[in-house]
Amino acid sequence: APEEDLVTSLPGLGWKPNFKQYSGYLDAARSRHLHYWFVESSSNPKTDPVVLWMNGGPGCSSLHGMLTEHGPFRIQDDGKTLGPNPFAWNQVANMIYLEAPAGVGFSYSDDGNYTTDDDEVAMNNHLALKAFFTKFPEYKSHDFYISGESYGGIYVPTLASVVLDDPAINLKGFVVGNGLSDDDLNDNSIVYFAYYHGLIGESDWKFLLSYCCPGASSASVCDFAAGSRKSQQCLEKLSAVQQLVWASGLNVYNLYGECAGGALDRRFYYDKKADRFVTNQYLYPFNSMLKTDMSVMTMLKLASAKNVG
Amino acid sequence: VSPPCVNETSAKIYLNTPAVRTALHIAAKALTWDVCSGPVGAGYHRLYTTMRPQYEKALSRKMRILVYNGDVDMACNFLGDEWFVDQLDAKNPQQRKSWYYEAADGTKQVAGFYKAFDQITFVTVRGAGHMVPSDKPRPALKMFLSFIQRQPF
Repeated sequence: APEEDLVTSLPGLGWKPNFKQYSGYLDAARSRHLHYWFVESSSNPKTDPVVLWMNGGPGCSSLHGMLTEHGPFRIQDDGKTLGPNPFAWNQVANMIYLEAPAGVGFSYSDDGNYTTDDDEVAMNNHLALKAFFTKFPEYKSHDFYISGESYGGIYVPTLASVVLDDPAINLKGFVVGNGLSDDDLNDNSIVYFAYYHGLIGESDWKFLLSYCCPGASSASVCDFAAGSRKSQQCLEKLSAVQQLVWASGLNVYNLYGECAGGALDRRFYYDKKADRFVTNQYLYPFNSMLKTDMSVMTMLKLASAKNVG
Repeated sequence: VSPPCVNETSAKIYLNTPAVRTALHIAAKALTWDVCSGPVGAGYHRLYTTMRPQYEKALSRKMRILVYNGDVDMACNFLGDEWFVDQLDAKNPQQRKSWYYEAADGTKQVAGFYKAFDQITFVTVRGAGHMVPSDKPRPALKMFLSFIQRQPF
């Protein structure tokens, strides 16, 4: 293991972890440097599998997964201290948290170019993995799994598909949590989900069925996505459903959870307290039926530009 | 830029503390840490609308796959992923069953439901949203352990 990447102390950590951890960079193509945080298993690091974890977005940090989901540390509300997570996944696996693609979190590119696509991300993540096993050759023979969530539903299988053709990595499988697997199925199923959870009523449901799949023999087989490409009435009504799910103040990530910051019926706004832009359009690639609001998209790009006030 | 309804203030404060950046060996060139990157999100080009070919390739190469969903998430809802797994026509489909975990008070509780095939298993986590390990850490760990250690659900 690379001594220079060993994390010897962490501010705010008032207890001594019973595992080693490393943080540093893995080089990919085009002068891109991907930040990783590797926490060894607290059980049997020499025999437990190695698991890569990636959060989604696209463009969101895996340190979110590390520090708020299943990593060994939980940041306390003060933003200064770290508590233990008794349900950390590194109790049974050696976990790599990779911030990818470049531009996410602490990962960066020498040329400052952060445009990318699914295949390039998979290719760079594969290069990063090769760099990881060069840094940590003692883990090369371990069972290896790729895991992730959300847009990780794309990152994980595309990376697995590349790694499958690399005999140097001992890939055994992958794990996808709440992943985007298929656009049409995700778009279709949310309509059923909304109806079955009481978000839309009987009359809207009947309207949807009649305009989106007029010939369907049963309500259980309506292909709303296909219908939206044929009927303007279907598209309009589906867009309203998507608006309800994504931008009505409901917490799109947890129907029964509260929405941090409150239920604001706005698609793009500046949160002065948090000093950031908030947008339900962040995940616009998820959703083909939510009408693209060009003003929101433009605002999103402007918010990302350093030299535009 | 932040996704809606997510509070990342404490993570942002912690990870941007100079001493933390030093402890983690963060490069001077790295930007201020944020949960999601506006430039990456805005400049991202999607190439795929389905992952079916990638799953089929993995299954043909005898990979083990776990697809899990918190069942109250709406961004990537469980129904769509269950349909996706069903449509892969994986071998030897088993009946959909409940799975269990031991709650903090020692009682046995229903953690969710699962459907197993030869190499792929679809699992729901009852009452969890998009970020399953945050919402239901105890069943999430049990699920992960069962998969990694090849134990039955």
